[in-house]
Order: sequence, then structure tokens, then C-alpha cells
Amino acid sequence: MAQQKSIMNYFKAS
Amino acid sequence: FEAKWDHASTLKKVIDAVKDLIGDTSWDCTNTGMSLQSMDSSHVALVHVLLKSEGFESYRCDRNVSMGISLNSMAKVLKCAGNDDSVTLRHESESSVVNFAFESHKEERVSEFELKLMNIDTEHLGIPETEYDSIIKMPSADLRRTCADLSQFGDSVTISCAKSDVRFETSGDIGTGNVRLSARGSSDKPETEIAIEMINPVSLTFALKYLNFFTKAAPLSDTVKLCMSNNHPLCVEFPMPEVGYIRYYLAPKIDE
Repeated sequence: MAQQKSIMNYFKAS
Repeated sequence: FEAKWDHASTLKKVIDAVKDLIGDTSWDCTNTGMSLQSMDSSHVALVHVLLKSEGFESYRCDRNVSMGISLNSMAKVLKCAGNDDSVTLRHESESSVVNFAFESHKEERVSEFELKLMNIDTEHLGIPETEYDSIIKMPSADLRRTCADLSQFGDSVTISCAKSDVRFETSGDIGTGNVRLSARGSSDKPETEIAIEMINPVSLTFALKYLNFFTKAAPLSDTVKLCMSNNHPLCVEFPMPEVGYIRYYLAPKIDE
């Protein structure tokens, strides 16, 4: 099963 | 801060397009325009709205301000405006409210509402400049229909982009479904065009629930752009010429 990633895995707090 | 739109319809559509995904948010107002950036509560999707100052009838922002607002409350206030009424937003420095004034174009009816601002801790994420592997421009109604149709069969959609077509596939308990859209030009009706710019083929899987939230922006824009790179969030952009855009970012589902 494909796991849902968090957008925070890609975009970091600026 | 004071901003006026000639017609309430655009602002109503913008709020309707984002309110179900992000409840409370901060509008950041600067002299270049109003913007918001917010994640949904499960931190899977990110919404970025830009309303450029040039898109307003009049716009003034003497000092940068961040207005924390419940979008559901904002939607309630905007329900009180007719589509063709003008809308003026006003906020004074240090004030804890924002004022909305709606005026009919015959000027016989003026209504005013005051909305309490909220303290919202927003975490702004940095969105890196990305050279996408595939960019698909298509009618927004086609994307809305495709996502709605496939939602009847599965929770996830795999979007695969090749040189001349893009394929949306899903599967679920009752069966499977797929929709293939082929590139097509249209010089007299550019809004019906399907254009594919492919540098590398891409295949990514996304939760349909979020894509169905995104397509609530379809009334704002005839066309939508899907920007994809393998192992990277999808960017779904609804451009509003002269006014700005709504961009939604969605993290993919990845096989562990």
C-alpha cells in the first residue's frame, strides 16, 4: 500500500 | 489597509475554493497584494492564494498586516453581498476587527459587517523553485469531472504523463476506472486546449479526496495547470489573469 506523505516532508518551515 | 473589488463574485469564489480545506488562516497584506498560505489540518496539502494589488479597483496598504480570519465566517459575511456588489475591506492598525462594506452599483443599498480577527500561529513553508518534469494545461472542468468520476471507484488516483497524453487511473473494491486525455490544440478556443510539456515521464499517486477539494476552484478559472515531478508534491494552479492565482500543493502517496 502506498503511504501518504506529509507536505512537510518536502517543504520546510521558512 | 483598504481594498476594494468592483464585484464580489471573485472574492466569494476564492473563499469557496479554499474554506473547506483550511478553516482558519491569516491573510498577509502588503503593498503588492493580499496572500495566504496554509496547510490543511493533516498537513498533506498546502494552499497558496495570491490576489495582486493590480487586480483590485483600489488598493492601499500603508503597513504590512497579517489578519487572522475564520474562512467560514468570511464566507458567511460574503453571502450577504450580491455577486455584482462592490466589496471594500478595511482594517486599521492595531484594530482587532476587519470591516466589510458591500455596495450595489446603483448605490441604493449599502451593508456593513465587522468580523473579529483571530490570533493564528501560521507556519509558513518555503516552496522551492522547481523545474517540473511534466506540465499539463487543461480545462478545469475536465479535471473536476475526471476526479469526481474516479472518486466513485477508488480513494487514490495515479496520474501518468507521457508525451501526448495523460492518464488518470484508480481502483477500488467494486472495480477500476481510468480516463485518458490526449493533447489537443485549439487556436480559437485556448480555454479548451490540452497541452502537455513533458521533459521526463511522470507517474504519481494522490489521494482523490484532496483533488476534489482543489477542483472547487474551477469556477474561478477556465484552465488549470498540473505541474508534476516524480517523488515531489503536485502543484495544481488555477490562474486568474490580472488578479492572481490559487495554487494547491499535494504530497504524493509513495510505496514504502
